[in-house]
Amino acid sequence: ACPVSGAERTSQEIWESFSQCFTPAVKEVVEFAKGIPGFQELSQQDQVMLLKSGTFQVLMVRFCTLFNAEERTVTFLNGQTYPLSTLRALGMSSLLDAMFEFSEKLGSLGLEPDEMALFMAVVLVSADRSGISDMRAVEQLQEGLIRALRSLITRRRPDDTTLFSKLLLRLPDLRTLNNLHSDKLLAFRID
Amino acid sequence: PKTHRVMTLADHISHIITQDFARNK
Repeated sequence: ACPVSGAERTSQEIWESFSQCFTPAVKEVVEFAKGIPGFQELSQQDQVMLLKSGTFQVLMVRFCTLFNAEERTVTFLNGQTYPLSTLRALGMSSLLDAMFEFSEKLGSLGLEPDEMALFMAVVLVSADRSGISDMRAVEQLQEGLIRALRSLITRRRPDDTTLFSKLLLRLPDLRTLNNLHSDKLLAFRID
Repeated sequence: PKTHRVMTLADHISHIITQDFARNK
């Protein structure tokens, strides 16, 4: 839904602050993807396709740490923190609720930064594949990244046999988040 | 003056990605 809020200035400010953070964050996912071993061996078309279908999900993982479940606040990448109630007034409440729930579940797994980065790589190459020309190459890339993630996690936590599967169970959550919210209308101010 | 374009999040992401790859061709 388009944002509606009494205090016109604050909602406008919030949208601008969101838009200013969002575009660079998308560009950072593109740079991140180019750093994934093997990603740039895919055809340019397949790289673009995976990024178009996976970037929103990678951002959801990345934004997890910005959602503070206890205090019900969200901190944008520019450091500004907003209470959930203020953001609800912008009409994104179902996305916000889903994000709080998702970030609580992922946060509870206590991943290290490098494990989180490898998980984001798996998220990207596990994105929707309609439009992919070389399916085999994408599957091989995905298998390699999942193997690397499993060995990193099991090496660090040999006695925790459930963490890896709990992590993979987040993939369908992300797919749902993506399908429910990435096609929502959002106003962006473009200079 | 700032132009105000309405688009979906998915379209906004696609737009940025297409621009990036076009620029780095």
